[in-house]
Amino acid sequence: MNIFRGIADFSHLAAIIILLHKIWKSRSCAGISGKSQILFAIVFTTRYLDLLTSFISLYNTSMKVIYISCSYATVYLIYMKFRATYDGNHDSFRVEFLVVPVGGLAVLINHDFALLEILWTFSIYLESVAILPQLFMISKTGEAETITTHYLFCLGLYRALYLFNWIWRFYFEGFFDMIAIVAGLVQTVLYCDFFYLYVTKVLKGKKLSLPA
Amino acid sequence: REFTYRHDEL
Repeated sequence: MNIFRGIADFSHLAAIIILLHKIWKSRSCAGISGKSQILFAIVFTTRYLDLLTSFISLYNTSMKVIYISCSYATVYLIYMKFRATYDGNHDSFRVEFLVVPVGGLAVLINHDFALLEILWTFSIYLESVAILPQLFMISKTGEAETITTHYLFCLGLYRALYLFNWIWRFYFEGFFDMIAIVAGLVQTVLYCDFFYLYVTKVLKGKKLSLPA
Repeated sequence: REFTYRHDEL
């Protein structure tokens, strides 16, 4: 594993833990899109079905299990335990507009027309756009808690670092996967606007708020 | 076809 991959995985883990911790500590999921979290739970579930078919390493298995469990725990906290604090009115992104086209694309453009392969492709495509309900919610309310922005930054950083990981793997291992690369690029681009706000506002100690 | 790298990356 190269350095980019390593930092990326821990950045991803940090994002997941930051979010869980924030909800647990504040006993509230205000400002968090439950829809994005459901999409991430679907992403992990459909991608890590390989837990049942192939063993890579203890690290690999543990991370996959942690990602899946944390994402389900987050969904549970939002929709069950702290449901009263869930801001459903502002979480109004129509997820069917993401899931249906992404599902169609996964069936049409994949490496192999097999169930597990299509589900893997679906999870890659879905992950690239799964954050949209959350970004939509922030644009709707015009602001985000600072801790939420740290979560988003770690999540965006993770995908940006995977791009470097793929460049590395292409040069040193001759490996590349066009589906993952294109989806990863799309995903990273979606965070660019947010990265800009994070650097110019949050890192200077200001709250992230958008002009009305 | 076998896609080992796929199971490796998270």
